[in-house]
Amino acid sequence: PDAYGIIGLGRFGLSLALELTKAGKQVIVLEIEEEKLNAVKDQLENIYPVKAVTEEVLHESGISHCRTAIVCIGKDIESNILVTMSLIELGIPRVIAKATSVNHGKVLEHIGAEAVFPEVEMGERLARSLVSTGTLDFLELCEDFSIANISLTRAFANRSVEEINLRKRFHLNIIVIIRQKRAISEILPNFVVEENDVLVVGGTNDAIRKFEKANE
Amino acid sequence: PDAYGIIGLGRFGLSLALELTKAGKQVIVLEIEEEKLNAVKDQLENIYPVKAVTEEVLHESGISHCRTAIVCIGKDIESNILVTMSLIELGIPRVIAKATSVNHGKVLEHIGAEAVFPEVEMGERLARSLVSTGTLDFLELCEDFSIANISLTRAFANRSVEEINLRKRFHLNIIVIIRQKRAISEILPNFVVEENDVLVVGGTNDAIRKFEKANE
Ligand SMILES: Nc1ncnc2c1ncn2[C@@H]1O[C@H](COP(=O)(O)OP(=O)(O)OP(=O)(O)O)[C@@H](O)[C@H]1O
Ligand SMILES: Nc1ncnc2c1ncn2[C@@H]1O[C@H](COP(=O)(O)OP(=O)(O)OP(=O)(O)O)[C@@H](O)[C@H]1O
Repeated sequence: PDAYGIIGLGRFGLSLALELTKAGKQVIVLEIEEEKLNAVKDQLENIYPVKAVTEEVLHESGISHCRTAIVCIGKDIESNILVTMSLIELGIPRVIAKATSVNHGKVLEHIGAEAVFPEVEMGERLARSLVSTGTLDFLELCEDFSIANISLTRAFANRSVEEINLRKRFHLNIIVIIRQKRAISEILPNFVVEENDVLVVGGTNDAIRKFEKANE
Repeated sequence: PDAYGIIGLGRFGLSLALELTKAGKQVIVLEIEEEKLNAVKDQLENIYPVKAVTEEVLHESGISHCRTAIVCIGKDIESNILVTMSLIELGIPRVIAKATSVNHGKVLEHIGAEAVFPEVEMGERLARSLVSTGTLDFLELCEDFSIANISLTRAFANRSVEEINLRKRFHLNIIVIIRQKRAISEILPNFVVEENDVLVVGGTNDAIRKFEKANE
């Protein structure tokens, strides 16, 4: 069934399990440290403390019937690789595993799993958002189009959208405005923006940078 | 100057340093384990092996004059927090630090730094991309507005934008269409979409989910 098997409840595994659960997915978790499971027993349903991840345990917990399994074991690279191998041998259609180094990742890919590198990927994401706009919330969709969240300063406060004229002056589109955590998507030309409104804009990195400068 | 000070060259710090360097930024790195610095001496310019991160070292290396500093020390939480405090005391405009737990993050924010949680954020990102079939990237801006990249399947190929009628049928806005990594932002009603075009859409999570289902 469309269920997700997660092995290892470190920070990565736990965050993955909680987010999948929030999205309404069925999640089955195997973890060797019982206290980690106890800490979340009211947030996750199918949690199984195990001594080791054996084929028997994978069958009994139902993970062997999951469509996707994610191995989130960290320091114990041997277990990370061997558990991944068992999951692939069981015929689970999609097996993803956390890699702690480039070569570890190569081994995982050779045996048929997809490797993810959480720390490396976050380093890259942070670098990109620092370089482009100085905001932490930034999405570069392709070389010539990015989306950025820009919190308005007094420089633009209390002016109407048509007066600010983002499109002509900065070559940016307003995608949505977030005020007090609520989205305002129907934005008329006479809409007046306020300080701290978050403008979600789309355009080139240069255009975003210019607007950020004007907003200082 | 617009230089970046990085403290700690673990996987997160190294990836951040390399990506910033690739973007043409000046990067200064402090690390206590010399072998880690030797491994990258032909990829990074300003690398300083240190016994400990003191104010003197911060001045001598030039980090005290950086506009942004990122503390990437992991297991040694005491050093992570104290080094962060020193950077803030030195008046560095923006200090970002890697947090290993929620409470660690709260301490960092209390002292004036921005906390990042690489493993937690990657767990969330992976969950979101797993949950949304065909969705390559996803950004939740607030409870009622998210942006998702959806790669079109044959279900919608070769139809015009006005025929698909995303706004009326799915309550979604098309922000931009990405074809062969180039952005098409001026989208007229008669624009015909092709298989594998990436539609970047905005709307509620429910609306996005419905469109993803229709795109299966
Ligand atoms: N053989 C195993 N079977 C199941 N769980 C395991 C096994 N080995 C380790 N784990 C669990 O996997 C989790 C993650 O492993 P570990 O803490 O070593 O990695 P980490 O890289 O520090 O994690 P993170 O960065 O995600 O917090 C831990 O909770 C650990 O108890
Ligand atoms: N006081 C310090 N000053 C400078 N560097 C330090 C200090 N303490 C630790 N480091 C370095 O910071 C780096 C990251 O720390 P550590 O390996 O503990 O974290 P980690 O969470 O496992 O890292 P990552 O997940 O990014 O690989 C290491 O290279 C370590 O040598």
